[in-house]
Amino acid sequence: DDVLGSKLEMRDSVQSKKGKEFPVPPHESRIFTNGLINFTLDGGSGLLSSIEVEGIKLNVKQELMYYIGHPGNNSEFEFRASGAYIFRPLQQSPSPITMSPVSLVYVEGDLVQEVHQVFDSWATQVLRIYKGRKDLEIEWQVGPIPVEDGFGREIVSKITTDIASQGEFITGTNGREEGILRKRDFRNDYSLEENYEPASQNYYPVTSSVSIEDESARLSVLVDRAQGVSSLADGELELMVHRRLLDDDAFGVDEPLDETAFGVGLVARGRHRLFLTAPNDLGTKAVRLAEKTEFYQPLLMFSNETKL
Amino acid sequence: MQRLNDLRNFIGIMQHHDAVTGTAKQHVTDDYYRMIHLGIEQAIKVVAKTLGSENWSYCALLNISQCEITEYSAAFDVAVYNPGSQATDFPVRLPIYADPAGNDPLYEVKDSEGNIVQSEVFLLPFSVHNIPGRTSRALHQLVFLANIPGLSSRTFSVRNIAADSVGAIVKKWISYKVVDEAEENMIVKRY
Repeated sequence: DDVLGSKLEMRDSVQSKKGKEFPVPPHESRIFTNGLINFTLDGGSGLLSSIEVEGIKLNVKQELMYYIGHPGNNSEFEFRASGAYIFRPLQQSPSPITMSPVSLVYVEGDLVQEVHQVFDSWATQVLRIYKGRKDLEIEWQVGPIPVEDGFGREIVSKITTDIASQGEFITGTNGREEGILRKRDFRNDYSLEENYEPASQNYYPVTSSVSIEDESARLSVLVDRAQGVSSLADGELELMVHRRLLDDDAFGVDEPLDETAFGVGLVARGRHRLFLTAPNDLGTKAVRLAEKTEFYQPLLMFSNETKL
Repeated sequence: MQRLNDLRNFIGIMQHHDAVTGTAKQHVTDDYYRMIHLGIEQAIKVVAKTLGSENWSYCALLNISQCEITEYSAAFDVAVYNPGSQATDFPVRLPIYADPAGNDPLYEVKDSEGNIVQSEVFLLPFSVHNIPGRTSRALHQLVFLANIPGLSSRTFSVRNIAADSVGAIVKKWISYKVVDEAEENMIVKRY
């Protein structure tokens, strides 16, 4: 409060000319639409509860959650820690950052509609739809991850839907193929020791997009950077957005994955874009085109000479 | 060519698996950051020249909503280059500074033909002010969609029209960097 109080006060005194901003008590469901995509916030939790695009409606819950990283003492096997090389959580499903409803700010304009969600002072995100676009953008900001209790944390964005994905999900391939099919607890070329490390053995890299689908719908998430991804249960996706760990994993770096800047842990800020389409239709083509625009981000240059 | 070669060389180094995955000691990672930054700085000079003037600059901290030109200038140009082959409606989000005493931020965006482009001003997410090391004073962001054909650039002019209407003192205050808090307080009082 000491650090932020004055800025909050300053912010509260500012009214935008265009668009309306007002805090909303988390007890009323609300639908946002731009005419192409609708999304609904759950009144109780303040979290995303559904998306609807072109007649396809999907129940979707999305929230930032965390794993506690496995501590270790740099030994080879039993006490090997989660670190730069390996994701090795203590528990096999992520914990919520907050049990309370997230606090919300709605920002509504003709061009953009946003919902600012605060899970904690170090974990926030913006849900956003633009005029003329069919995707829901989630801009997340995570960090500095708290480690004062002696535990490292690995933060994921967990998306839960009612898609019957049957243990499968598809990771993109930077345009080389349609995608790589991943099956839960399964490898094509060797027999997997089941339940050895149920969460981490199902994590895969994603560099462009990841999808789950059934006969009625396909949900794709475009990423703006390489991340870890998994689907630990049908209809679920988890994307790992940030990690801060306190022990070395003994694979050679010889340092814990504990990046600091300005004396505190690193803050990461990035974006996921959610596309809801019918499976195997032109909508999936739109997702592939969007992947390209996401990869080839425009370059912005500035001049204050105003010489057009 | 030398400037572009610097970036090319550094990108080559960045493809080492340690640089891609982050499995490196922190001082090595810091060195990767240093190299890629130097490479970008050199290459940006080439981009600026292709835009017709070396006065074009790049805001490396735009990812944390910080940019000196957009925050301190009452009028500026934005060139948007689309390196992809597909046309894109790219959402341009620029941090801007509005008078915390209550002046409504009001901006006008025009394309290179002088047509007004739809734009809106919103509050930045509050969490952005929590980013350590961020020294921006922007509380708002200006948003507009830039329609850019493939492999092309377009230039947009942005003007703070609130600054036009409140006279020379405030105009000067917004146009130039305020040197210290005392001066800023004085100008706010006069305003």
